[in-house]
Amino acid sequence: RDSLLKDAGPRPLELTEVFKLFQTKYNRSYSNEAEYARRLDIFAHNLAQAQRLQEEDLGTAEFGETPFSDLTEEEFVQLYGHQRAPERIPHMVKKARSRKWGGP
Amino acid sequence: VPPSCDWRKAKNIISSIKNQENCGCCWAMAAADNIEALWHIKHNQFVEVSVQELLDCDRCGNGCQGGFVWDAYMTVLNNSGLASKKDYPFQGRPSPRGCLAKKYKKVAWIQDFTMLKSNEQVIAGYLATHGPITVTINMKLLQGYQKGVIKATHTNCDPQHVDHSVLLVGFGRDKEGIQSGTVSSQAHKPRRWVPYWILKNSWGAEWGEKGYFRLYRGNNGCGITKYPITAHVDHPVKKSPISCPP
Repeated sequence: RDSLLKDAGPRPLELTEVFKLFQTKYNRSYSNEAEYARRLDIFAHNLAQAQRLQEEDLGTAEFGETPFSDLTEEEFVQLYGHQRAPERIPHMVKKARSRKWGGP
Repeated sequence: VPPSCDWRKAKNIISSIKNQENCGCCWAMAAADNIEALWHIKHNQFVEVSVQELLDCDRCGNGCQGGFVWDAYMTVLNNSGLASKKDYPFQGRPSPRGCLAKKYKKVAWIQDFTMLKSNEQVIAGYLATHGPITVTINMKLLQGYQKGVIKATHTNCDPQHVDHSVLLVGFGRDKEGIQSGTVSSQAHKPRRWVPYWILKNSWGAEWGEKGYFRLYRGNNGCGITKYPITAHVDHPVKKSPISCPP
């Protein structure tokens, strides 16, 4: 798992495999290579964050991959929170919104 | 206050998990969940009310861009009730035809709504004797949540910044490290009881613990005591109240 969760530098093969499984599981596709790379970075960051939360948590919670693992924290709150959001949601999220369950 | 309470165990009280999809309408779903649960408790009648009506008729307009549970209750009071989900189904975006409240028969209504004291003991007592309550929390830790009891700290989950409304449906205690199957990751910590709240979310039944999640009870985790708000559904004929199964 450590090798999976490097935050910086070239992506280890395992991470891209994990990301591919994530895409299959949650029916994700991205409009171009740059978008793919950006989402992969966000995914890696979120898994690292989840591991940190797991280590910090004093309860019994388990953190890890969820349907929101390829969203930035801002996108997550904007899409699923109830703060009054600006009218326009970033283009790539809107494009991907066609997912039936409502993911990006 | 009983040691534990789980309204999910009472038959036909808690409706199925909703899914807000790409619409920022957790406030409408939490309010609808609250009204449905109270209607089931008070009238012993299972109804599913229209979230879409709350979106379309909300006084702030465009309910998919966010809103507040108290506005949902105001909408219900102004419209003298809510239509059924069947008549006025959820679309996940505002209806182009605007508010259609007058078009459909009401299947549930409320008499009032109140905000409880920001005290977890008071909230637990009310929950156990009256029914589920909406609360609004900081959602930050939910992005990576899979299962178990989240024990948030005020640094990793600011209780002053709340941005997601959900329904409080029970509370209990977890033995750390055994029930949640996390022995391996917690083995180095002494096992203790972990008191928790049970919360119903609106991100579908695949998320979290079949659509629910648990938050540590006792430290105002993620601001759970900031806005404890519930509708009042009075019973036409006074009957002895049922209480929450342990």
